Amino acid sequence: MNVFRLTGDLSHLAAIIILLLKIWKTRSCAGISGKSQILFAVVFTSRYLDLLTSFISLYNTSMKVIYIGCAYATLYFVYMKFKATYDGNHDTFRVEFLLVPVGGLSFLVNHDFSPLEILWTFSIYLESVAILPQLFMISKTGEAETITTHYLFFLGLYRALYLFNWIWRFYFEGFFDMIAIVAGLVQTILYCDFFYLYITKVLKGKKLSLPA
Amino acid sequence: DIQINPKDEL
Repeated sequence: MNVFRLTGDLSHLAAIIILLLKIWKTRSCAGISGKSQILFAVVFTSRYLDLLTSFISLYNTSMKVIYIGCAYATLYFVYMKFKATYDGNHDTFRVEFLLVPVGGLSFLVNHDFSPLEILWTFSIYLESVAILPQLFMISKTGEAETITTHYLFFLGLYRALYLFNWIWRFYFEGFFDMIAIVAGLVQTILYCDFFYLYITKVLKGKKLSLPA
Repeated sequence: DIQINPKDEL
């Protein structure tokens, strides 16, 4: 565990909690892509099946349980408790365009052709693109609430910090996982445009709105 | 030597 890994995990946790609190406090999931949230729930579920097969540490197990629990709580908010506020008309990204290629790729490029390993690989690939429905929704409506941009910032920052973690681990532990690294790079690159807008607008007190 | 892919990350 190095500082990049820990701050990455905490940043991920912050993102998830910010989103839950935003929905809870405003009693609304307006501007949130339910489709991205479904994809994140699928990501956590398929990746953390090893909760049933192996124990790594109390930290590892608790974080996995918290991530999964929060993902399903978010889904419950969006599709049940605050369903009336969910803006499905703008959440029109076709997720099958992500699921089919990602599913195919996880069968073709993986570390080991076994069910758990393929599901882990699938989750890594899917996570890298799971935010696209949310970014698509923002580009359609042309704006995002500031609290939603904080959520996106921490969610993007988390994988960027993991990239530094992987550089660290490569130099100091001889560890590298090409699948995670390439997917993590793709994931971080997808946020770059958003990071630019966040720094130049939101951090200067302006609302994130895109030119028409 | 290089160790690949233990699942200790989240």
